[in-house]
Amino acid sequence: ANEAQVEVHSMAVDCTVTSRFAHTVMTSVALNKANSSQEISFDVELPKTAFITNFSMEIEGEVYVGQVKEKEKAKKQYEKAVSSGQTAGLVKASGRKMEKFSVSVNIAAESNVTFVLTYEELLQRKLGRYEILTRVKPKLPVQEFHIVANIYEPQGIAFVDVHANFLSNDLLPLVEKTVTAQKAHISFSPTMEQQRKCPGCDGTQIDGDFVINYDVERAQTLGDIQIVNGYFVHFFAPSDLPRVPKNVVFVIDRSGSMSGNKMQQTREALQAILTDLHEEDHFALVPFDDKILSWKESLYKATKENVADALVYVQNIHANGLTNINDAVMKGINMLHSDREHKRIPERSFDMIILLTDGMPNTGESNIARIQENVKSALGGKTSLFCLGFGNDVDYSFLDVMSSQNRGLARRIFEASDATLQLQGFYEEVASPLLSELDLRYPDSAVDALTTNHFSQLFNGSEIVVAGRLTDNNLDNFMVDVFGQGFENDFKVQGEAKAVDWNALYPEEDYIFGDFTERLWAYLTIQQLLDKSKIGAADEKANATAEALEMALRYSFVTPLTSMVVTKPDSRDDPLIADKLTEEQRQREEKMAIRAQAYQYRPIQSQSYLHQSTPVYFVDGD
Amino acid sequence: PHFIIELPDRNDSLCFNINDKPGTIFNLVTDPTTGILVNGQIIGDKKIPPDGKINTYFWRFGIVHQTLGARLDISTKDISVFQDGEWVRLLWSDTASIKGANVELLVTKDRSLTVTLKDSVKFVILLHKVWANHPYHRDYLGFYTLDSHLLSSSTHGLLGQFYRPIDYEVTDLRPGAVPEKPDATMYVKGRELTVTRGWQRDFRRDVKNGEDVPCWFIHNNGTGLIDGEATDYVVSGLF
Repeated sequence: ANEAQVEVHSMAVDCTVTSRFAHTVMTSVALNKANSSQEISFDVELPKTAFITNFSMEIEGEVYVGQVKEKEKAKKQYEKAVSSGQTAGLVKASGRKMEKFSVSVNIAAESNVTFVLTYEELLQRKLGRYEILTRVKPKLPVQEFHIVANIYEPQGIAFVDVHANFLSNDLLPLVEKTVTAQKAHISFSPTMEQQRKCPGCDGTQIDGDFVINYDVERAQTLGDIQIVNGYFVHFFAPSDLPRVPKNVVFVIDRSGSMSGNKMQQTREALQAILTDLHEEDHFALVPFDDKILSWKESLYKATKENVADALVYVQNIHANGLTNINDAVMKGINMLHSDREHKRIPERSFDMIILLTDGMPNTGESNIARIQENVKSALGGKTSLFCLGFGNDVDYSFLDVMSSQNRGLARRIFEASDATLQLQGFYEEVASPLLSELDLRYPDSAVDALTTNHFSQLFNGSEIVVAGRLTDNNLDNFMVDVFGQGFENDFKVQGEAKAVDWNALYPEEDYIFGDFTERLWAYLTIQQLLDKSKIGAADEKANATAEALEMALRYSFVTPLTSMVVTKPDSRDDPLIADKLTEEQRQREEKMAIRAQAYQYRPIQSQSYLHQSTPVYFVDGD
Repeated sequence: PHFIIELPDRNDSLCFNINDKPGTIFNLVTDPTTGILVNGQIIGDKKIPPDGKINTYFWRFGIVHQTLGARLDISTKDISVFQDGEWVRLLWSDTASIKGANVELLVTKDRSLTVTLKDSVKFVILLHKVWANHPYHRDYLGFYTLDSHLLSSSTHGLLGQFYRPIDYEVTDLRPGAVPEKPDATMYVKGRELTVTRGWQRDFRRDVKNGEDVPCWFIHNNGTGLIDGEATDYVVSGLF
């Protein structure tokens, strides 16, 4: 609140990664130097892929701990808090990758407060690396500041890179990095003087993202299997597989709302993507508005001549008209199916449709449920659909569900100067399929509560993770089989998994959070159940939701189904609530923020009209 | 007069003005299937204001429901209803209600008339009373369609054509001539229009001051948004 009256003693970020599972604790200790009580706030940011697991405040010797509860139950308390005028929500979206957790509390004169926030996430491998992202924004230099990360990877560490957008030449040498075969230690702890923008200044130069990237060794084709305390996890990402040729139809929205930057960025991205196509790939372009066009009536091999021709075509895609998603996707599907039927594309090749759109369907079939049904039924589980939602006007959940129903995934493309790179980046992730129809099998008698073990594809640079519970706690090894379809041949690999002796691997460590495999399994299971709760039959959705809720409560994860209730000492009856935002909620928040900016002159009285459901058409005079 | 088309599904509204010579009668709603017709006549100010801008307003509406045999003539002076073979005259200065088999009317003194035509449409007409000695302005009326879902898909007219959903996209928000009213490009009915973010007033809750409704304003008498031109909706008589 009053910066001159608050002394931040310490701010610490401690991250422990054990086999991709990251456990981060953010701690801050502050002193109210004023001779009267005042509000002190704790604002931190955490990755949107993480689940908060714990939060506590220690004030005058008493510790106030957040409790994870079922969202509906927490909401009742929340509503009470809102009705009494409190701002109860603690978590807000923050940029593309993060969400902000903020809490403030009244501290007596000359008293300390200690805030501790803990969150966990399974790091995802993208483009051949994992990323640990920490955002730090202390307003003032802090007496004790540190970011420490310890990475334990029994599989072996291939490389570790550290960078931060606030690291000046002065600060760079302060980043310590020690990498051994299976452990990496990174620390950054500038003194108060080193934090200052200039000698004697109040401001701090520590403000931004601290990013650690690393990858692991991949010596075994079978992947790496770890057995710890009755749970196992299997990481599968073989390093030496040839890529499978792909047949890709780019279905590109060129409706009126794409005009300007979005269309230009799409053209630029397509130029780069088409140039990067492998010669054995086949491709087609289907730009659409209310009219469905196509570069050619079937897919063509990505020869230099064809790519050159397509590049010219792409330059002439201009925005105009309305949005007919249904017919455009259908056109793409029909082209793929017809080419398959007439054997114009290789038998062993991977079919995909990449749909890019920035808006809701508003002509042709505009009922999104019917579009989803049509697309699902036409694709018939054979082709992957990837959807890119450009900007904030698109209904992300529509694309998310449609992709999930069709072996693909959805991604948001944020309207910004780097949208071209975002589009290219997404394409790179899916550009090189290595295997399709993958099955990872484990002895039925030895495991249960298995996470998804069938995957429609594996892309170069990504990783498949399967975890499960062992039915026999004393089991030290078991057989693992992996089947898939690769380039030219089927892929089959079999091996025996053995429990790693963690004490032998890391003899100097007293304790590496011992239940990490179980928590990793729980995190992965909850994520997959949450995905399942969006698609499928009503009873399947309800079961998945109930199971995810039960696990989130058991493992104390703040998920979209649970909330953390935080009781402040000065408002026991009005608790605060920390929620997990879904991508749709984030998008809604961003949209509202953008609208508030663009139409900030919009008079407040108009609010009442925004909520009415019956349209009114009228004519009147001023 | 200013027209507002509210689109609650999109949290948005469209608006445009239609002006013509005082005395012109416009068709607002025609539904050949149910036999409903709403026409309105405009008047101008008492004299040309100093800024030279001639403002026009609706001062009289003629409403016909052929199937029900009902006819309403509503002006700033009085309200006449033809029902069951006879004319009934109501005054704006009274609070009154009529509940017939096919037509329901509710007059709120010097303020509004709510009309419900059985199984077809419900609307409100607002009376804007101006100081009698005002040098320029006169009394005028507003017409608000509250429920039109029973009308047929062939309904047309300056308002009626919008009783069906309309598809449009707005993009390329950019500074306009007035800082607080940005311009944008609207794609609608296969056309590309320059529109301006602004607001128009809804007087239902506050007949004196109105409440602002933010909307995309379509210039030139709604050209591009409405089917055809505004002059296509000019009719020769009120009924």
